[in-house]
Amino acid sequence: SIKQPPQNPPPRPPPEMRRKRT
Amino acid sequence: GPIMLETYRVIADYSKTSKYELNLKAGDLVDIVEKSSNGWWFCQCETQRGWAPASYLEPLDQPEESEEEEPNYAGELYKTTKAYKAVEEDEISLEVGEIVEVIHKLLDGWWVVRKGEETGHYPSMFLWSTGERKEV
Repeated sequence: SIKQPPQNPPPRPPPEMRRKRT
Repeated sequence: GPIMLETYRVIADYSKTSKYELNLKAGDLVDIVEKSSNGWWFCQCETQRGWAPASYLEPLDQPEESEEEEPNYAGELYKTTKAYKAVEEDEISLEVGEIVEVIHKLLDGWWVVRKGEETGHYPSMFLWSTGERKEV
């Protein structure tokens, strides 16, 4: 059985890893 | 028959902050069991199973292929179910019960929302669809 997802928002991507959004 | 799971590659180290999450190491491969729109994906990695942040994963097979929906500049109306105070510059602070326009649903769970003149990222897990579109 799948547990409930965490109740806190996921972390933002590390800045150097952020996908380029244009 | 067998269920084929999508494999993703971990792009940065991540240390779990709650019980049912996974610790991730850059370069690890994980299979995705369930993708939640709040940005937490249920993964399995060898014998471990748990939640991982989608923004730390990239698809192994089609790295260029985008699974994301196109932005909807007209906006879809959502109500905040929880207040959030911006931490990063590109985020937006909102109180509980505010109506916002969602203009881009990002896979990492941080959707782009508009409130009046202000636009910024907000946790999708704190948003509830009103089922309405903004009247122009």
